[in-house]
Amino acid sequence: EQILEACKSIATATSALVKSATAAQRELV
Amino acid sequence: MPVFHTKTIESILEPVAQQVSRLVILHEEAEDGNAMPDLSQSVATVKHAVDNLIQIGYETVNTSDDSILKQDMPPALQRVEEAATSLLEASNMLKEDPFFAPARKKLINGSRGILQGTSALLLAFDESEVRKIIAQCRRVLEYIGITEVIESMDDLVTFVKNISPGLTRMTKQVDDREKELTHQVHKDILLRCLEEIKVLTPVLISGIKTYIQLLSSNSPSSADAKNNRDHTCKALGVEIEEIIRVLQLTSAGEDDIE
Repeated sequence: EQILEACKSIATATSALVKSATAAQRELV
Repeated sequence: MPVFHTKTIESILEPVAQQVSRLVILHEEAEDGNAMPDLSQSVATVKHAVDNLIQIGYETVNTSDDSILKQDMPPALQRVEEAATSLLEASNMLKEDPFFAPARKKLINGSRGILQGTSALLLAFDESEVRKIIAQCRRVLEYIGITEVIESMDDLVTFVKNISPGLTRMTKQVDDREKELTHQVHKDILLRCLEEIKVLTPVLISGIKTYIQLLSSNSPSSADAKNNRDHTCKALGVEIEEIIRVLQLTSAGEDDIE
């Protein structure tokens, strides 16, 4: 259960990071 | 067709997989020429989450008695840790130069690494959970073998008393697992097997009872009753073996032959 929660946190944080990086590029497209 | 074989894994990884895909597509179409924003805060959040997972992961490895899990988890944890380092490096490089192409590449590889490492970790953990269900199935399978030596009503009462909790636990675990799966074919097979087991169990008990009664009255039909009992017992075993087989499948298509 703890593993699942920890993986969920990583996925959410990585998703937010990649979203920021993608959004910045989208402004140009 | 679903990519992830359980709803839990799908709910965790699907959103991040989609985000990473978008970033990769932008990069491959050379549309990522805009200045990259400062990602250090976002990367720090990822790093914090990774550090937490590493701690929990190794605690799990150290306390688990599942030797396969002990073997599978460390490489996945290492992968996630390395990916986090890549993200940190990419973020630092992009802070220096927001247009630096190798840093963008590193950012993509780091994100992919997080996704793949987390995926491997979730898979290792999931397989470990499946092994627990399979162990329960095998316990029931083993106990069913006892039917051959049941020759009195007292033995039958003991048999029913002993097998019932294990059988209930097994069907509950398989039923819960079925609800977790994303592949419809696998779900359907498990449901069909559970249904068969529900039908066959009382037939087996009744078959054993008939055999005992005929045996005690020295009836010549006891040989037929024995055959019926063995046939039902075998059919029950086949269904449990099928459950074990399907529980181990992790992708659609593996079962197409069936």
